Amino acid sequence: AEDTGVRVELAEENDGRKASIALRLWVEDPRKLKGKYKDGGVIEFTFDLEKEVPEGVAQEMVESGLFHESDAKIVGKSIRDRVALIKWRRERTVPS
Amino acid sequence: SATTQVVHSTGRRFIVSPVPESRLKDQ
Repeated sequence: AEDTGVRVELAEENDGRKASIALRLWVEDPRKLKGKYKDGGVIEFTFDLEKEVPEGVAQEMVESGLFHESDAKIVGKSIRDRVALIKWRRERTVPS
Repeated sequence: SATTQVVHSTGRRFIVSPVPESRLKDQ
């Protein structure tokens, strides 16, 4: 596994239909979070599988003061990897 | 709890919480 210090997982049951899903981002390395968020470690947010771009959400987190600009790439990639997996699973699931 | 909400200008909400004890390791 890559040691990025950031992990993304689904925060809700994935019924395979909704475009908007809840994701939970775990920050394993607290040094990545800024200022008053240093005591945090879990960030929950929703992501639209059809309309949104992982890197865009990572940039919003940076603009919101959660992450340093230098971590935007890692955060974006972590979200992208998870989203790709979720989409892959959906494509393989044949609706009954 | 120490949960904090941040709302970006796009309207997206980020909910920041501490890591639960059970998920902490090496501490």
